[in-house]
Amino acid sequence: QKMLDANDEMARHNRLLFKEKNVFVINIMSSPGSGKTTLLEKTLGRIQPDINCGIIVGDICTKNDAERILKTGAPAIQINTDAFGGECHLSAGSIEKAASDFNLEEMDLLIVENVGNLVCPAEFDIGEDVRVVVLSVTEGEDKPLKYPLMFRESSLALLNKIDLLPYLDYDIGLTKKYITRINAEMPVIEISSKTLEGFDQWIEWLKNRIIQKK
Amino acid sequence: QKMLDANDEMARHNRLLFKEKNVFVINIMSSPGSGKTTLLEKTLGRIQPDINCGIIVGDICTKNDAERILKTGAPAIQINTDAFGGECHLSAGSIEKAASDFNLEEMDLLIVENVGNLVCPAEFDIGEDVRVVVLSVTEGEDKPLKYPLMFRESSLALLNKIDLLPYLDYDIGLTKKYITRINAEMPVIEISSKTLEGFDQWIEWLKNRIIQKK
Ligand SMILES: Nc1nc2c(ncn2[C@@H]2O[C@H](COP(=O)(O)OP(=O)(O)OP(=O)(O)O)[C@@H](O)[C@H]2O)c(=O)[nH]1
Ligand SMILES: Nc1nc2c(ncn2[C@@H]2O[C@H](COP(=O)(O)OP(=O)(O)OP(=O)(O)O)[C@@H](O)[C@H]2O)c(=O)[nH]1
Ligand SMILES: [Mg+2]
Ligand SMILES: [Mg+2]
Ligand SMILES: [Zn+2]
Ligand SMILES: [Zn+2]
Repeated sequence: QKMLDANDEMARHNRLLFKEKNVFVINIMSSPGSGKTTLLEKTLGRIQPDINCGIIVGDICTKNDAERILKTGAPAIQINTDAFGGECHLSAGSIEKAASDFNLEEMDLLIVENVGNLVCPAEFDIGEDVRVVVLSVTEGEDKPLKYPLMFRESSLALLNKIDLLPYLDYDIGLTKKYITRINAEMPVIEISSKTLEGFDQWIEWLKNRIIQKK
Repeated sequence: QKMLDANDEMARHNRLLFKEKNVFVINIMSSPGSGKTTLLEKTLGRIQPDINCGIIVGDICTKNDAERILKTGAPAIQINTDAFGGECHLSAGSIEKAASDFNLEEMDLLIVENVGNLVCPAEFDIGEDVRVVVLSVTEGEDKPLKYPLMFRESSLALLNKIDLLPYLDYDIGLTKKYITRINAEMPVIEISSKTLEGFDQWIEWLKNRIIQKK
């Protein structure tokens, strides 16, 4: 409990800073390998340079994801939690430290790719404006029911890898029904980070939210 | 730290009990939706009644997985961690409690399907004989590098959903190279829980381990 209180305190500090600097902050979460980094690679390709972006990526170890993002030209910082105990989520303190390396004055959008985990990241506020949960259609229909906190706390659900639908025994309508049961207000967008199906809707949602904050 | 010490104490207790009752215990772990329950459904169909089995399934919430397993005729107990704080892993204490509902005298094999999470379950000994990590080929090649503890502590890696390989930009050789980098001794078996490719190898590995313990 003490850990969450200290974290909430720091999250409040971050949120004030991001508001002052007029930066819209998104916390992207999913299971390992649902496609968060691929989504970012393809999204950054379409919104830069109109939107000035910065990316913070969290993993237990490796710099793989930040290296992939840097290739898009966006500034990216990798946080490795194994340097301080191997936590399975990003804390507000680690975001505060990483964000201080960015020039927030110029930035419109800060995206945090959290550690691949559908449980603990949902419990830690990092000072974000919204949370986006990515769910791959390869993971089965029942994840919203099994990991309700993640879906309840998110503002958007992206159902990714829909290019694989023809090869799966999977009912996307059932997943959406389960999402509605957990969070009836949350919009759901079907996308493929491979074929870019659904990206127009996703980018429009993103731009509308950035404009709303300004 | 205190939590792990108390847990290790209980794990030692469990391990003595399982040795006394001559039950071989496997702890199966993976990301959410890698196919653990489907693997169990298809495996139990092939090894019962020659091998007397019991299953313990862990999830934050829902009884879905135990209900699926019960349809195979095997006794299955569902542990929901939301009843005691929503832990993202199974502890040795929760296994001790669930196992007490089984008739261990008659049992050859106890399989524990852990909570879908590549991080915390690897840190908690539950008194098992071996750990099996299931990795879906839809999750990308780099998970062994990003979640090394899970792969280092396992005795077998099952690369699942190989029926989807023709539709993925995925290099299974690269994944195996990464696994070898983290745990050179660990065998890797490619399987599909849909087409049952690779199941002969998996079932043989399983039977050999049960016989070794007897
Ligand atoms: N077919 C298909 N594959 C995808 C799609 N998006 C991502 N992938 C693949 O899914 C695998 C994992 O993608 P990543 O983008 O690394 O996933 P991630 O969520 O960032 O993974 P972690 O950071 O390790 O949690 C890779 O093999 C990608 O090529 C998609 O829309 N369709
Ligand atoms: N194509 C294909 N799909 C599979 C295979 N194994 C499982 N699936 C699908 O993958 C999804 C998830 O399977 P589950 O068995 O529920 O996965 P799980 O690891 O038990 O999930 P959690 O318990 O929630 O962590 C379902 O839609 C299954 O049909 C496979 O070998 N091939
Ligand atoms: Mg990633
Ligand atoms: Mg399952
Ligand atoms: Zn955690
Ligand atoms: Zn945990």
